[in-house]
Amino acid sequence: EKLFVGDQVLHIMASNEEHITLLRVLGEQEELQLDFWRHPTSPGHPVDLQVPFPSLQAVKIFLEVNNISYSIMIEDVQELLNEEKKTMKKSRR
Amino acid sequence: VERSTSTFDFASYHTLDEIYDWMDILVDNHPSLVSKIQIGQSYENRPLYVLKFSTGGPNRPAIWLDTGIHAREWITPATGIWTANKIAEEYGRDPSVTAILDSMDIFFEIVTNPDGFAFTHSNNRLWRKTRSTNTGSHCIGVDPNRNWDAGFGGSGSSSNPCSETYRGPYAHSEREVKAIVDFIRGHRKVKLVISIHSYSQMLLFPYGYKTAPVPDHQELNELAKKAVSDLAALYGTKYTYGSMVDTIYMADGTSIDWAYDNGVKYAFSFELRDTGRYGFLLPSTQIIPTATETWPALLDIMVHVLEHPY
Repeated sequence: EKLFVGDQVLHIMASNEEHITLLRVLGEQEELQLDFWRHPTSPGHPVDLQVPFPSLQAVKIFLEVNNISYSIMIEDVQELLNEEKKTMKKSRR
Repeated sequence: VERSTSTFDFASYHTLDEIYDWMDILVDNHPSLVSKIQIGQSYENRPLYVLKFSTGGPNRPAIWLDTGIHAREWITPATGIWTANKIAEEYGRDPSVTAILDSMDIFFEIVTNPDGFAFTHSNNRLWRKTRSTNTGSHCIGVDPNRNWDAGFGGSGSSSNPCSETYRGPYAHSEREVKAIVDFIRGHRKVKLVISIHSYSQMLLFPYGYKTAPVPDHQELNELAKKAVSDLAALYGTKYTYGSMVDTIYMADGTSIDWAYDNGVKYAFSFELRDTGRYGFLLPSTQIIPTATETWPALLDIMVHVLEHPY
């Protein structure tokens, strides 16, 4: 079973076309193993990006250096998944 | 084993087996209205089931609804289950549902990508694609909503098997997609297609693969406007609406573009709750509110199609 301990989902606001391009370039870096939950489309549309724990620092630095604003949408993906599992178990009982 | 829809927990997420068992219960409870048909098999040989709601009569015009084409979007089959139950329960009670089913059949595929869905329960909760293997690549799966023969292969999808939007080797390469294509083509009288996704709060219509507006743009736009307005009435959930390419992004090979290009004038794609909080991990406490608010919008569209035969 794949675990997502420490993974975060970042809610990113791209304010111009350059940001969109930068986010697309970021997404193409396969070693970071990023997963766009909402893809970069146009300025003003939020982008949601799931970032594995080992890539978090690199991604946050990239965003900050390029003045792309973001907030943390999900602090720890695995915590939410554990909660979901617990709820399903409870419901089954 | 749950044997009654009245004891089934609609406010919880369920496994594929539980959903398939529930389908049988729904059929048992409404034998003169609901039947279950199999339209094909998935890549891993799971049955592809469709619920058929029909009050009889041969070769009636029909409505196609599907949920769960992207495996991790769990809120969509959960909403689908609630909605299918609602359709069955409201026939003979709600005048709109009754009028629709007195003239049209409804086909509802609750788990459109069962291999992916089972995989989200056993191996990777955040899996999106099908589970077919790709020759020459270690990456698995095709995005079943980039695999349709509508602008297939264009820039709004990926040719990389490792991408989440990989279009596949050729249009309709995925059994899950081909089964629907064959069914809708074979039926010949499908008048409405609604494909349900999550989670951007949008109601979209063709095109996604090109910027040109469809000839019916104005009518679809007006209908979408009414639907999202009625959806918002319950909890104030704000949806945007418009053509896919203008509202979200360019996407090639999507189901609603294929439907439109194949004669289905009314083709919509829903993006359910929520914006910027939980994404694909929407808590189960939001299943009923999501399904409940979506219902009037679905009904608006279905009634419009009933009242505007073509």
